[in-house]
Amino acid sequence: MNIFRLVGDMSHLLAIIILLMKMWKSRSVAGISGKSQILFAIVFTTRYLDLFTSFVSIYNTSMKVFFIGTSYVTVYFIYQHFKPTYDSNHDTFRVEFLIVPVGGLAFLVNHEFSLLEILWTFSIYLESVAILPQLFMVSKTGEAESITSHYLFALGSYRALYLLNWIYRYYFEGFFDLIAVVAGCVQTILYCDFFYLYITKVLKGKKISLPA
Amino acid sequence: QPPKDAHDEL
Repeated sequence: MNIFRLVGDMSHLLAIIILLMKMWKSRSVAGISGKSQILFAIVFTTRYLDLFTSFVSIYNTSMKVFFIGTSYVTVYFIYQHFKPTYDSNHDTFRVEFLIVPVGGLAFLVNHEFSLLEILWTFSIYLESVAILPQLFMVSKTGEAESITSHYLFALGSYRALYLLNWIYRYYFEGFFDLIAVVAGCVQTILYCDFFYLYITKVLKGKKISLPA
Repeated sequence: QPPKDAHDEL
């Protein structure tokens, strides 16, 4: 464990808590893409299947349980509990255009041709594009609530910090995972436009409107 | 073969 990965995990945790608090306090899921949240639930489910077979640490296991649990609660909030406030007309990204290519790529490009490893690779590739429905929805609605912007900033920062973690681990531990690094770069690059708007607008008290 | 200490990250 290193500071970059720890801060990254905390940023990820914060993003999830911000989202749940926004939904619970405002009793609304307006502006939130249910499709992205479904993709995140798939990402965690396929990545953490080793939850019961390989123990890394208490921290690792408890975070995995938290991420899986909250991802399903979030999907439940959107499609059941606060369904009347779900804006399905603006959440129209065709996720099959993400899942099929990502599934095919995971089958072809992976570290080991085993079920668990292919599912882990699928999860890594899927996570890199899972935010697209949400960014697409923000561009369609033309703006995002500031709380949603904070959620996106924390979520985008987590994988950016993981890039620093991989640089650290390469030099100090000789650890290098090309699949995770490439997907992490793609994932972080997708947030660049949003990061720019967040820093130039939201931090000055303005609202975000995409496309800028 | 997965990298050393495979998938010890979240």
